[in-house]
Parts: sequence; structure tokens; C-alpha cells
Amino acid sequence: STQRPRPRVLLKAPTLAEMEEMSTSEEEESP
Amino acid sequence: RQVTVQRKEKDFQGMLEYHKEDEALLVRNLVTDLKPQMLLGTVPCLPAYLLYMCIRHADYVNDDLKVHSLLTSTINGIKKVLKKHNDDFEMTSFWLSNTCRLLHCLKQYSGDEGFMTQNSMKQNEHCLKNFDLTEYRQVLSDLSIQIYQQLIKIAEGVLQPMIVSAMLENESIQGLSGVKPTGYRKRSSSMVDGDNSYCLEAIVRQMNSFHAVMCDQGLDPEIIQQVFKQLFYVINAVTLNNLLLRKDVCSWSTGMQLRYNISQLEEWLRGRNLHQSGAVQTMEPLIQAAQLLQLKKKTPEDAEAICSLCTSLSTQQIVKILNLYTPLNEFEERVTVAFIRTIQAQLQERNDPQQLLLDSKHMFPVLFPFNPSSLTMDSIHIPACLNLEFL
Repeated sequence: STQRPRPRVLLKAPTLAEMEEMSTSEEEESP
Repeated sequence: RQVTVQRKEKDFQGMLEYHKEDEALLVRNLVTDLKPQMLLGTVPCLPAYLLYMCIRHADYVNDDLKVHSLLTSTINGIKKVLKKHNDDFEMTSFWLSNTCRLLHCLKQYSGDEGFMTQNSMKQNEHCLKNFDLTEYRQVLSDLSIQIYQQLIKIAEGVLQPMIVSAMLENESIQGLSGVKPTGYRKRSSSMVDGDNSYCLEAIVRQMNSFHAVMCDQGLDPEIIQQVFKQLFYVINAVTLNNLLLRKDVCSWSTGMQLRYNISQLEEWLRGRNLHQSGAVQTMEPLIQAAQLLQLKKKTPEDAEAICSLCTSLSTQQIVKILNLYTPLNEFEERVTVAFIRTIQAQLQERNDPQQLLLDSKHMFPVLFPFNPSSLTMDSIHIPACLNLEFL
């Protein structure tokens, strides 16, 4: 039987600025 | 007996699997520690294709956290490289090219029919299966704009010290120094003078260098066109602003040299197939200023000719140039006040901007048209120098 492919799930993305903040806080946390 | 072993053709799926714990190493080797020179002779934008293949596998196994993590690390890695190399044209161009290519891949293989019209059947098989990455495409688009702005800033920084010298002060036309206004004679030079002056060839050489780097790295032709449109705008703005403030360059001979220099730049654009980029149009104010310096400036008919020609110069700019205009010698008259009044009367209907000088910091908004690739993911090979054996 033919199955309709299920719709793709939208992945929510942070903004560019939010990604940079995440990166900065990770660097601050690491020893 | 000789035995012929038939090797089975490997059918690559066009994906790259990696362990989550290898993500940092992947981003280090493919982004942060990567030097463009390491990839000479390989397919342009190889990092973008490899990254897409990794994203594709994470999508294939339905691991959304892995997709998020890889895209975030990649984008942050690219930003880190660009911050470190914020004065490096080649590196910035390399990452503009790769970021745009990754964006094109995410569209081309998104599964959206609008982006699949030029795909082969094989390429359609390589589309994402589980995730819609529209929001990440927006992030990559924003990143591309930032990288483009950095690229322009670097290129303008290189050109800036050359512009006035090359466009207005250096004489390449033989015999022109004899026609300079009295008191303003300057010796001509063919290369850089001891006092850091530049000739037009220096600008042309630099443009050649920029063009070669961007082409070798596979930057989309539409983006290359926009880069040169922007750079030519800056040349126009800086040169014209200088002209509007200096008496010593408002002369017939400067007009002559300027027209020659502009024609050389136009020829360069044509030679690189960039004459449709809009770059020539951005030079129109300067072209008209150069012509204005050479036109007769005496009779009402002369005034009419000037007004119909100088459509890209404001009234204020035309009047300024006429006020600054320095005659060749004692036999040529200065531009009279009456002539300038005639010009102003003829142009009073115009709704001109009030400011005299052009904004040399103005940037045209950049567009990144969709540019799918004919390359198939199953044909990509990873060079050993990238140290990605764990993929």
C-alpha cells in the first residue's frame, strides 16, 4: 500500500544573537 | 588460474554519520581551524556540502537534538572565525561562499517543490525526510548578510586610501600636466610614488585580486556582481566628495583624466562580465561631474546643455563645481555669477536633496537569489587533509 510521507516537523531555531549568547555563556562556564 | 574479482559498485547515500561526541572535533576541523588554502583544487564550497551531509544523516535518523546542536555549533564556529579574521578578505569570502551554499542546500533539499524544479531524481532522494529547517535557513540568511557586510568593509578599507590619488591626482594621460591650471602642476608617475600616491592600475589590480578570490571560492555570480556594484559606488562617492571640496581638482584637465579613468574602470567591468551589475550606473554622478568640468560654461545655451546632461547631480553640487572651477590659464575666464544664476533658474523646478556630499557609507541592500547546485551528495569525496576520518 502506498503511504503518504508524513509532514516534516518544523524545528524552532534561535536567532543569530541568541545563538551567540548561548556560545558566550558556554565559554564562560568552561574552565 | 587467474580469477577476476568483480567489485560491487558502492551505492553511496550521500550522508555522513558521526558520533555526537565528535561534533566539537567536526566543527573544529571543518570550520574553526580550516584554512581556505587547504582546499585548493577541491570542489568549491566543500565544507558546506559536508555539513549538509552530516545534517542530512541526523535528519535521517530523526535526531532533532543532533540537528539543532550541529547547526548551532556550525554557525557559532563561523562567527568565531570571522571575528578572528575580521580583516581577511579571503577568509571572509570563503565563509560567505560556504554559508550561502549551505543555505542553498537547505532549500534545494528541503522537500519544498518550489526549490526542487532543477533537481535530478538522485538529488530528490537526498532531500530531508523528517525536519523542516525553515527557521534555520533564516538564521543562515541573516548570517550571510553579516558576512557580506564584513566583506564589503574589508574591501572598502583596502580601496579607500587609493581612491582620491588614483582617480583625481595621478596623471596617466601624456602631456596633461602642461594643461593644468597655473600653480597646480603635478608630476605624473606610473606606479606608487614615495608619498604614498596610487595610480589607477593599483585599483584595477586590487579589483582583479578580489574578483579572482571570489570566483575561485565559488561565490555566487549574483553576489559577486553586488560586491562590485557596492565598491564602485564607494569609488564614485569618495571621488565626487573630494571634487566638491577642492578647488585644485576642479579643472578641465582633471575632467579629462577622470573621464579616462572611468572608461578604464568600465572596460575592466566589461572584461569581467560585470557591466550588467549596476556598477556603471553608480558612477553616473562622477561621469557627469567629469563632463561638466570639460563643457563650455559661458552662454545660456551652455547652461541648457549642462542642465540637460547633469541629471544625476543635484543643483547644489552643480553650482559648487561651477564655483570651484579653476580656469586653465589667464586667458580662460572664471565661471561668472550670472551664468550660475542662469543654471539655478533652470533647475529651480527640481526637488533635489539638500546635502552636498554623498554618503560614502551607504550600502545597497544585498540579495541572495536561490542558486541550486548540480552536484550530487553521493559524489562528494573528503580529502584526507581535513582529518575527518571519524565521519
